[in-house]
Amino acid sequence: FRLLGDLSHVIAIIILLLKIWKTRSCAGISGKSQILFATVFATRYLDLLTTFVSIYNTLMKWMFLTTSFATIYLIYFKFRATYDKNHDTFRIEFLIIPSLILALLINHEFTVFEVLWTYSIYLESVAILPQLFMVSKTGEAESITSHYLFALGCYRGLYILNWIYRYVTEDFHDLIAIVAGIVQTVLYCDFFYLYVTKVLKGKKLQLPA
Amino acid sequence: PVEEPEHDEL
Repeated sequence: FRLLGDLSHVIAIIILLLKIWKTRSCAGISGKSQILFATVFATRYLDLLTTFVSIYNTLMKWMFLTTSFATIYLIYFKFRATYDKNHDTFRIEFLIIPSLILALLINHEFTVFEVLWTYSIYLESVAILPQLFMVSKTGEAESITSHYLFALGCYRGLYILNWIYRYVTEDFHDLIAIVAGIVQTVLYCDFFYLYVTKVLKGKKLQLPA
Repeated sequence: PVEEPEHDEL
């Protein structure tokens, strides 16, 4: 489940990078969500410098870090003329501050690394909101953008299956990650419904006005 | 010693 989840995550990021690079445009893409995702990786993968889990773990962490910052570069620098800032207006400070406060209050251990890891977990659960908000504001999304969102939504959904499996088999559970992962996946439900009923039938993703 | 909560997931 975890491997599928990570692959779904990688596919989402590659779809987004290819969409922007091929169409040389980031229309319909929320730069704010990408900033939040880069922050999530930067604060979660600090342990790259200290602990080694596995080759796979290290490779994936570096890949997520480099691709998320590359996406930001494309949006805010290379193709900034196509960045639709009038529709990307979600106030991300309302996501950042509460996540930070919550991470300081509810965590496994009050150390810098652990609080930052917890912050990244809470922030990731709401990081897609600016993008979903932007899609609702523009009222539609290009089909490639909806495939990106579908893959991204599946990633943490698959992680939930992984957590169930690990709880049953290893009696392992991390409530912070599980609760945040459920919140994160639930946020996509509305989109999943539209994706399955519309995009898979070849229609454009049109949100009811 | 307190088991350092190592996060083995991405």
